[in-house]
Amino acid sequence: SVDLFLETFEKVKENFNRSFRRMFNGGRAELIMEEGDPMEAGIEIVVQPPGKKLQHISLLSGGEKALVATALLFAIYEIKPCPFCFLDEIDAPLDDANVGRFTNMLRNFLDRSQFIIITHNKKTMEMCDSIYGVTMAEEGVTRLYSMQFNKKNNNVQTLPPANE
Amino acid sequence: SVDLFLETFEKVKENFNRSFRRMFNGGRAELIMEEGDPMEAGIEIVVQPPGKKLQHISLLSGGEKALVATALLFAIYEIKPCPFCFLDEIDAPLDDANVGRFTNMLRNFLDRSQFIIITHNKKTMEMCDSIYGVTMAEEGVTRLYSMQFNKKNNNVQTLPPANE
Amino acid sequence: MYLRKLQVSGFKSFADKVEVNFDKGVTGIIGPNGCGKSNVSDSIRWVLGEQSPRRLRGQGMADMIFNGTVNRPAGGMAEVTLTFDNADGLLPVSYREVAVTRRLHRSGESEYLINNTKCRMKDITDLFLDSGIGTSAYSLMEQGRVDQVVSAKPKDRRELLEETA
Amino acid sequence: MYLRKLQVSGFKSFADKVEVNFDKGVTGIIGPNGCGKSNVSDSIRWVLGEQSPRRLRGQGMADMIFNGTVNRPAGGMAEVTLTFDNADGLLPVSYREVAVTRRLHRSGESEYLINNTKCRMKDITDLFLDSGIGTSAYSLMEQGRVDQVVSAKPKDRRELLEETA
Ligand SMILES: Nc1ncnc2c1ncn2[C@@H]1O[C@H](COP(=O)(O)OP(=O)(O)OP(=O)(O)O)[C@@H](O)[C@H]1O
Ligand SMILES: Nc1ncnc2c1ncn2[C@@H]1O[C@H](COP(=O)(O)OP(=O)(O)OP(=O)(O)O)[C@@H](O)[C@H]1O
Ligand SMILES: [Mg+2]
Ligand SMILES: [Mg+2]
Repeated sequence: SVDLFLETFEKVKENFNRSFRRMFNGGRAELIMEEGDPMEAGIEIVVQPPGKKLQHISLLSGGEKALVATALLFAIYEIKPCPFCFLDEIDAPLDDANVGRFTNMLRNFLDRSQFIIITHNKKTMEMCDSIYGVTMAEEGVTRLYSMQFNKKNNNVQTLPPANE
Repeated sequence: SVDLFLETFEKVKENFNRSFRRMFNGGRAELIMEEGDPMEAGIEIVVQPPGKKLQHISLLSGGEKALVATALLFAIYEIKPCPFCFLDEIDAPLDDANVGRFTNMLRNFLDRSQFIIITHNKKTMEMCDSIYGVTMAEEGVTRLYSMQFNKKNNNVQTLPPANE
Repeated sequence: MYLRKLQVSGFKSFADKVEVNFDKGVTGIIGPNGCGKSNVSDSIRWVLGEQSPRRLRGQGMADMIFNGTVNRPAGGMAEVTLTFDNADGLLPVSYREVAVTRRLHRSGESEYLINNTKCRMKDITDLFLDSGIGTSAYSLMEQGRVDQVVSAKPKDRRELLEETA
Repeated sequence: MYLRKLQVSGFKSFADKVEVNFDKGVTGIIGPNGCGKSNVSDSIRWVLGEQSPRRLRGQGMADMIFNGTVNRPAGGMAEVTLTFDNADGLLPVSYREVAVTRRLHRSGESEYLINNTKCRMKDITDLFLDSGIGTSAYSLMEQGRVDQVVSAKPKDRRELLEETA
């Protein structure tokens, strides 16, 4: 129904601005419904990173776009948390500072959702409760091993194999 | 003319297989001209990473696709080197071992081309002859500084500003 | 509700049976390029009912079955089982644990099971209907698609919000 | 032939004049997200004659002019100059150094110069015709486009090879 959609839209809009400000340390973000029938209209995104002018998202950088998308995802999770969420290298375009902001944001959702994250980034690995290493020791055949993050040498190490 | 195109196609095909084998440490790669008029036909890519079966490229992983694309680029550079080449975060999907293979491959072309590479990866920074740091010390305004890679502490440091 | 276990065998590069136990909180999956990390996420998307091979990076559904290596013959069947802890009753069934299974044979024949009982594809998608889990929902964010949420056309962004409503 | 110098002012986030000297070999460009790294590559693509704003991530060409920050007003003109060392005579002109310049005013008026002499857009694209440099060539690989070379349709891959012939 139209009312439910409009109500959800307003809530996501509010959450989006809040999570954007957390990801970017300031600035603002807006979801704008296009003119016309609310059951058909598309949704525009306009953002203003701190210190910059309001601009169309196509001018944003690769890393900024990934941050905006993550802020939008978190805005939606706040309204309708999904029981588990699988993120595949969502931190790839981010620099170290933004990976830190992303993982901090993630921590706010751990009471509501379970996360499974594929990553190459040591900072993201550090915040994981458990880690699976994936290998193709035999070429072309995938196996998984339980691993853990060793905070002393900032590296991962293997536990006894998981597949026995 | 058709002959020139076919001759170039054969050369790129040969180079592509060779640079693929270097990037993947083995296996093989093929460019296949589709049926029909050689002036119209499209080009298919079939690859076989070492130990795996021959397969369509859509099944490859994100990192493998980036490596195949890089191998194809290098195959073309061998035939028609461009005086300068600008690569924007081409190493982003690669793991450390593959970044190493990429930078080794790049070294083979330094006598023919000049490279400018945008990267977040320390291993790639290490092989640069000179480095420019880009900052927005004043929000929204881009400046560049000369930097150099310090091999002792595996980090970059600023030289006197370049813009005076 | 949360994800407890994933069992994969004969699906894509999982030639041998693989079992992964999940806890609440955050589980990391790491490893070199091309070793099978995204295939883990494809296996979850597949068992939850994905019908488009393209969304699973294949040309046809047969690409989901292990197609062999230089040293191993191709497999005859792909099978994935996903087990949820349903103690909070989010899924509309009276079981404490819910295991969904999908199989595909080389012949093209498919099988679907809930807690080891044969069912139809529709029974699985109906099970997850209002849970926020499913192939179109934002709970499975594929590699490289994160900025598509932002770069999509205004009408496509609307779909994302409609799912939330 | 190689790239010696890039001078940018009033283009995208380059509010103040910026000058970058290049050597032969490999130059690295590093920095945090959103600071202007890809804008450097856009400035080179623009001065070499790019006519599609979309390829430069803008809605229209006016997006190429510095549109201001919270503390600074918008700029009135974008200007980029690219200087090549032409000692090997690869470019079909008798100069040892070749500098190409492109300007865009808020009014929409454009200017093109080779070694400070006004010329047309076509003169610049003709200059680089057989050199392997230019907006369509594979010498400017944008962010995120590397696997498009591989994921493109077979007919599109043909274009890449035709440029090489
Ligand atoms: N049906 C199949 N049978 C056997 N192997 C397959 C099949 N489908 C895909 N693969 C293999 O899976 C590999 C890709 O795995 P995947 O995409 O999960 O890698 P990844 O770990 O995510 O790597 P990256 O870090 O580069 O993203 C391919 O190399 C391919 O050979
Ligand atoms: N006309 C303009 N005027 C002012 N700023 C602009 C203009 N066009 C783009 N920008 C700014 O440039 C920034 C993007 O820069 P760029 O894409 O070069 O970042 P980057 O350094 O490549 O980052 P990443 O590492 O995330 O790829 C945007 O934040 C945008 O605000
Ligand atoms: Mg992957
Ligand atoms: Mg960039």
